[in-house]
Amino acid sequence: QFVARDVKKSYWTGDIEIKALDGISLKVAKGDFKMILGPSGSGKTTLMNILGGLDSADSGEIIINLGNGKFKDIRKFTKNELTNYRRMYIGIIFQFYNLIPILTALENIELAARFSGISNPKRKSKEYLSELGLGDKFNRYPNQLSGGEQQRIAIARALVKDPALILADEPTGNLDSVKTNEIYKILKKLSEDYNKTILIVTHDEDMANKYAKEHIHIKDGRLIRNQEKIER
Amino acid sequence: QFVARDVKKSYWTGDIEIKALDGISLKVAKGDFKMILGPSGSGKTTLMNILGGLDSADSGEIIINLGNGKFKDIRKFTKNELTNYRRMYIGIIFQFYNLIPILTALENIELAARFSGISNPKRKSKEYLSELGLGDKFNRYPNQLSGGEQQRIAIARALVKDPALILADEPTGNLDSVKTNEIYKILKKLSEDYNKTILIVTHDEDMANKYAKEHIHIKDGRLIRNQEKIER
Ligand SMILES: Nc1ncnc2c1ncn2[C@@H]1O[C@H](COP(=O)(O)OP(=O)(O)OP(=O)(O)O)[C@@H](O)[C@H]1O
Ligand SMILES: Nc1ncnc2c1ncn2[C@@H]1O[C@H](COP(=O)(O)OP(=O)(O)OP(=O)(O)O)[C@@H](O)[C@H]1O
Ligand SMILES: [Mg+2]
Ligand SMILES: [Mg+2]
Repeated sequence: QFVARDVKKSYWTGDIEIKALDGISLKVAKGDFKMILGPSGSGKTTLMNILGGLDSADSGEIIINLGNGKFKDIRKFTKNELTNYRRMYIGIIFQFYNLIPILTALENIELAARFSGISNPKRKSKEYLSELGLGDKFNRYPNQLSGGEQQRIAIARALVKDPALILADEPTGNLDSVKTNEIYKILKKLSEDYNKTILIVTHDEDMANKYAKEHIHIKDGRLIRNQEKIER
Repeated sequence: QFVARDVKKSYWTGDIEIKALDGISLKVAKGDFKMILGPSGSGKTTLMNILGGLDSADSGEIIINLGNGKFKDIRKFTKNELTNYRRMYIGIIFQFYNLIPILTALENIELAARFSGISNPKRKSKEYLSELGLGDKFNRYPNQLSGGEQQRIAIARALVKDPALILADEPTGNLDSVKTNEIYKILKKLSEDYNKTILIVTHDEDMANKYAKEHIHIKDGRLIRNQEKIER
């Protein structure tokens, strides 16, 4: 699906350089289901935002397999290619949801669905919300919903687009264990049955071990080891 | 510390009533350390907001022991009493932090510290931030910090006030397991050594079992059982 090579990204506050990503290289195949773990502040969200085309790396390459034999470095996308990439190819579940406050739950999902070009956007938006237990909450605004309910809108919005690559940044932090397991099962099924590529940032090592054989560990903006499921 | 009796709270969307709290009764003693668990949408945040004086119940009583033999129903507080209650008596760690975007990490903590009337507010603000691993981030703005870094500012802000009652609404959802354990240890110590009353909403049943003997379970706005640590 993609190969990231030596990706670097720094933030600057005044003249102090914060190396959020300090040379990350990563190979992810189509249909992979991988967990990304690492301490708070280690660069996981920065990596997700760069892979999702929402932020730009300072250096390195991120070569994407666009299907039909085409490969391209996302850093060389034109403005239009980047917009299409974000709307159709990628489904991102943000750590802090980024819901639009003046749209209802249903409208939030529908907006993403329509931009992604899928068929029957309204019906599918309703189906996803219902599947996530929000069937009686279509017309609520985000500020009329609990933390976990908002998180589920963010999840539905990424999935309804039927994207090739799903980037989930701590998608279950505000959900109880029953719903957390439901989300992981949905994501795992998308990988196994629909060949979607799934990267999940999580702090929950038990869930990581339960659902994925492959874990990626990040610390101080670098990979520390690419390892199999930890046996206990 | 307090006794809550038959507390009810509804939200209305149009003419539909959502019973967020449907008659909750709860007794919490000074120095208690209790976990509150329950499904997403069950009323935990609503309960925290009411106990913290940020939202008002529709009916019921919440009788607080203010120390020096005084007891009062927070629903009968005057405007000034409620302001003091929120600033000095209560430390709340919000599920979504509620940091002030135009203040730095240090300024966010200091504001709460000054309002609470504690001595040496600036020094203590720095100490708490350093203790939580943010010693090199005093002057960053919230949007220049990772999710878990922002969460730790929210934690520091509640603790620096040295409050009698700490209400932590999912305080470690964005933290890795090392930092999560550090936070639980800090909170546990505040209860055991400083006799502070601590209520923690969490979805993490393993942490709940590891740190607290007493769990409170909420579902559909009601208590379902008050139970001891689950043995496995
Ligand atoms: N402003 C509001 N208007 C309408 N309904 C609301 C509002 N705020 C919360 N609710 C509803 O009240 C119920 C309880 O919400 P609350 O935020 O207390 O849940 P919670 O237990 O904290 O959930 P979570 O674990 O997802 O954070 C939910 O069904 C929610 O949809
Ligand atoms: N806009 C910014 N300006 C300055 N520094 C930033 C900015 N955004 C992030 N950082 C820093 O970059 C580093 C990586 O941040 P990132 O958000 O990727 O971490 P993370 O691994 O997602 O952490 P968490 O688990 O807490 O969400 C952190 O040290 C953070 O303080
Ligand atoms: Mg993050
Ligand atoms: Mg909540």
